[in-house]
Parts: sequence; C-alpha cells; structure tokens
Amino acid sequence: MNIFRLAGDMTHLISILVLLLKIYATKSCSGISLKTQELYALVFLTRYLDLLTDFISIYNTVMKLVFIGSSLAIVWCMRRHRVVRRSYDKELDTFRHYFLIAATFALAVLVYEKFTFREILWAFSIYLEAVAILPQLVMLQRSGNVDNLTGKYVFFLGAYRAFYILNWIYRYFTEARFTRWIACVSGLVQTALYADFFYYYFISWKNNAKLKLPA
Amino acid sequence: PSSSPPKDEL
Repeated sequence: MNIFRLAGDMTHLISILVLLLKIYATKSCSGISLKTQELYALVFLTRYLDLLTDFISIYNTVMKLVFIGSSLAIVWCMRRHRVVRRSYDKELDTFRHYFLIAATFALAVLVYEKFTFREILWAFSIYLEAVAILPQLVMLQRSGNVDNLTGKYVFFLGAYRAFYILNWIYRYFTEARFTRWIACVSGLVQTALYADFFYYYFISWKNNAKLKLPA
Repeated sequence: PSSSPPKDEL
C-alpha cells in the first residue's frame, strides 16, 4: 500500500468519524442527506460481498466492516433514532436517488470487467459511489449555510477521492498490471463533482469565514 | 488467460 492510498483511506475514515461526531455531539443530522447515506450503505454492501469469499488483509477486512457498519448505523440513526430523526431536513433532501440507482445499475450491466454476478455488482457499486454525493451536494446548495462539521465531512470525503487519484497515478507507474479503467474513470468523475464545493471551501478557509454556497 | 489482479482497494 502506498502513502496516497493510506491517506485516502484515512481521510475517508475521518469523514465518517466527523459525521458520527456531529450526530452524536449535537444529536442532530440537520444538513445531512439521508439519501446520500442510503446510497453509501448500498455501495458498501454491494462492493464488499467479497468479504465472504476472499481474504486480502486484516486491514482490508476491518476497514470494510467499519464502512458497512458505520453507514448502516448512520442510516439507522437518521431514520429511527428518537431524537436525531427529528432534525432531518426532509424537505431539502428531495433528490430522486432511485434514479441514480437505476441509471448506475443499467450502466453496470453494460460496462463491467467480467460478466458475473459479483463483478456486475462491483461495477455498480463503483458507478453508484461516483454519484452518491449528489443528493448531499444539492442539499448543501439549497440550504446555503453549511454548519462547520457538515462542511468538514464533505471536505474529507472529497479529500479521500483526491488521494485515490494520486494513488492510481502512483500505481500506474509502479505496478506493471495496474489498469482498472472502471474505477479510475468513475473516480475522476466523482472527484470532479467536488470541485465546486472545494472552491467555496477554500475561499471560506482563506477568508476565515463561515462556509456559504451561492444559491 | 486474463486473470485480473485482486481488488485490493476499498
């Protein structure tokens, strides 16, 4: 594992910890898109089916279990927790995420590495992850004001994607057989979606001001 | 012939 990959996994982990911290400390999920969280839960559940068949490393197994467990816990909290669910901004979270699921599944049936059940689900999870942040970004845009922890959550998620791109560049030059087109192209698309958010995040950081997204 | 390398990324 190279340093970029590790940095990517760690920023991904931090983003989830920041989100859990926000929900736990404020007993509120305001500003968080339940739809994005449900999509992530689906992404992890479909991608990590290999937990049942392949062993790569302890690190790999633990991280996968953490991602599945935390995403399910967050969805559970936002839907079922007595206090937390009341702060969910349902009227701002109107993105039609079923459309994303249908479109990415259709793409996975057309473009895959191998025509097997597992590989098609793997491709689906990669495509779905690329666009899963959209309901969250739309929600931030709508509410305009972004609270500190929600802003940091999205920032770390974006950083995770950026580090993965550096990781692929590194692997491309250091490993003879590293060509994972589906993951790399989807990863580029996914990172590009954060560009606008990053722009405003850095401006607010530079000016030491509260993060605000233009309407 | 083409055995793809293991999917070791998360």
